[in-house]
Amino acid sequence: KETFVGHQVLRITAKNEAEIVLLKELSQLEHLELDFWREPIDESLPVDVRVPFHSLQPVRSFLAYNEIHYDIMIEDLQDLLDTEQQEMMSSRA
Amino acid sequence: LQPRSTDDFNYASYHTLSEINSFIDALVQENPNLVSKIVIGQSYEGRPLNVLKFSTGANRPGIWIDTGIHSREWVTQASGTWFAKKIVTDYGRDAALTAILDSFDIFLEIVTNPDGFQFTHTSNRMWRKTRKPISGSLCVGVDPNRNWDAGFGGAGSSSSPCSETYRGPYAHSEPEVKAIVDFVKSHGNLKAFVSIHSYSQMLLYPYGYTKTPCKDQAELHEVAQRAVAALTSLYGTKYEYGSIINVIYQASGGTIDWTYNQGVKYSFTFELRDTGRYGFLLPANQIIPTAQETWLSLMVIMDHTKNNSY
Repeated sequence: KETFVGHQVLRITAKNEAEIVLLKELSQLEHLELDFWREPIDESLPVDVRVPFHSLQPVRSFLAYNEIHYDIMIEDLQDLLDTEQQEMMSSRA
Repeated sequence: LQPRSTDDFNYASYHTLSEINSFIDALVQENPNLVSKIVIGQSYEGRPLNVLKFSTGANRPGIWIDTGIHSREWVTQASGTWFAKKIVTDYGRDAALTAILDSFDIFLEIVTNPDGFQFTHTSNRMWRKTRKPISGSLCVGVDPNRNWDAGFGGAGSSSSPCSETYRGPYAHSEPEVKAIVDFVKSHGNLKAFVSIHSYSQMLLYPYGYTKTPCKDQAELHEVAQRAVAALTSLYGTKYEYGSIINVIYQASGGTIDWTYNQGVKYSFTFELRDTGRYGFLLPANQIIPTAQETWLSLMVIMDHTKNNSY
């Protein structure tokens, strides 16, 4: 079973079209294995991206260097998945 | 342990595929004069594509609702289960729903992508696509919301099998999609088609593959406006609404673009609740509020469909 220990989901709020373009470039970097839950389309819409643990540092650096604002929406994805599983189990019980 | 009846089913919890299938069978058994199960095909891995048919008479026009074509969007399958129970509970009690069911059949496909859904429960909670292997690639699966023959292969879909928006080798290549295509064509009298996704709080109508407005845009916009107002009235959840390409992005090969082009005028797609904290992992305590508010907007769409024959 695939686990997501250390994966974070970032909510990125681009403030202009230039930042959207940068985020689209980020999404093309396949080695980062990013999973865009909400894609960079327009500055009016937030961008949510799941970042594997091994890509956190480069992604954060990219965002900081380009002064693109983000919040951590999910601190550790696996924690949330474990909670979800526990709730399902207790519901069955 | 299986619930003894659909009254015992916990609607405020997420459930496995087998639990949902047991729920479907129980609902049919408890309501034989209103509900039946039809199997419209098989998934790639051979699972039945179950559709609940709510009907009070023969030869009726139909309203289609599907939930969970993207497997990781668990709140959609959970909402679909709640909708099914709501229909049998309200028929004969709620005048508006009773009037709808007295002239229309409602078809509800709760788990539109059962292979993907099963995979999210057993192997990868974040799986979105179907599970059909791709010839010549190590990557698996197609985005079933890019696989329809409506601008297929255009911008807003990917030709890369490893992409989450991979469109597939050809239109309707996925058995889960082809089964709905065959059903819509063979039925021939669907008047509304609603495909439910999560998450970003939107109610959308065609088109996604072109900026050209659909010919019924003014009417669909007005219906969407009322549907969203109804939804918001319950818990204050704010929705955006409009055409797919204008509100969210260009997306080719999408479900409701195809159904609209087939003549199903009232074609809509939802993106359900976004708390801003959980994305696809919406906590189970949000299931019922999400389903409740969505139901209000579904009622607006179904009621409008009933009152505006075409």
